[in-house]
Parts: sequence; C-alpha cells; structure tokens
Amino acid sequence: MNIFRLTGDLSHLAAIIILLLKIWKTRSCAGISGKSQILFALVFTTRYLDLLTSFISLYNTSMKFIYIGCAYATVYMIYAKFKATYDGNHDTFRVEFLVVPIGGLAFLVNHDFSPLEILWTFSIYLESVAILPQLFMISKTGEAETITTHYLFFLGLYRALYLMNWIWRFYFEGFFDMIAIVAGVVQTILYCDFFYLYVTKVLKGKKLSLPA
Amino acid sequence: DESEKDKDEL
Repeated sequence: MNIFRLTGDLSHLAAIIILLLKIWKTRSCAGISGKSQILFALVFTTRYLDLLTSFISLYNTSMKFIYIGCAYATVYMIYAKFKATYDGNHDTFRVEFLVVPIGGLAFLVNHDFSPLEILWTFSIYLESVAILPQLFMISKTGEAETITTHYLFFLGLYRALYLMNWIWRFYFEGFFDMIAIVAGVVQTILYCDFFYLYVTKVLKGKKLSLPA
Repeated sequence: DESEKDKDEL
C-alpha cells in the first residue's frame, strides 16, 4: 500500500458516498445516468468475485463489500425507490456497444485464460468506459448539478491517483500490470474535458453548463 | 503466491 493508492481508494469511496447521499438526501436522481451506475455495479461484481476465493486483508475485503453494497443501493434507488425522478429521456447511451466489444476484448487480451482472470480483465476494461453514459447525459442536458460535478471529480481523481500508484509500484516494487495501466490511462483521459470545466467553472462558484 | 499478491488492488 502507498499514499497514492490509499488516497485513490478514499477518493473513490468519497465519490460513491457523495452520489449515494445526493440521491438519498434530495430523494432525486435527476441528472444521474442509471446506465453508468449499472455498469459500475457490473464492474464491481465481476472484479470482486475473488471475495469468495481469497482473503487479502480486512481493508481489502471491507472496501470491496462497501463498493458493491453502495453500487447496488444506488442502482436500486435510481430504478426503484426514486424511479419517478429518473431522467430516462436523457440517459440514452447504447451501453451494449460498450459491453459486447469489451466482453470480446477480455477474451482476447488478458493475462491468463481463466474465468476469474477474464472477468477481472472485463471489469478493468469496462470501468475505463463506464462513465461514458453519464458524460453523454450531461452533454445532452447541457448542465450538471454541482454535487454531481463533485462526484465526478472524485471519481476521475481516483484513477488518476492509481496511475501515480502504478508509477510508484513500478519504481519501488518493479510491479506493473499493463492491462490495468492502459485502461486506467484511457479512463483518466475521458475525464480531462470534465476536469477542465470543473476547475474553470465549478471551483469558481459557477454552475457547470456545457457550451450553451 | 505471487499472483495473489498482484491482485491486492481494489
């Protein structure tokens, strides 16, 4: 464990909690892409199956349960509890165009052709593009609630911190995982446009509205 | 074993 990975995990946890509290407190999921949240639940489910097979540490196991629990709770709130506030008309990204090719890619490019490893690879690839429906929805509505921009900021920051973690681990431990690194770079690049808007607008107290 | 350690990231 190093400082980049720890702050990365805490940033990820903060994002997940911010979103959960936003929906719970405002009793509304307006502006939130349910499709992205389904993809994240799928990412955690396919990545954390090793909960059943191996124990690494209390931290590792507890964080995985928290991530999975919050992800499904968020999906439940969007599609069941606060379904009336779900903005389906703007959440129209064709996720099948992501899931199917990525499923194929996970079979072709992986470290080991075993079920757990292919599912882990699938979850790594999927996570890198899972935010696209959410970013697409914001581009369609042309704006985002400020709390949603904080959610996206911490979510984007977490993988950027993981990139630093991998530089650290390569330098000090000689460890590196090309699949996770390439997917992590793609994932972080997808947030660059948002990071620019977040820093130039939201941090200056303005609302995040795309070029109107 | 080594592979277990590698998958110690979330």
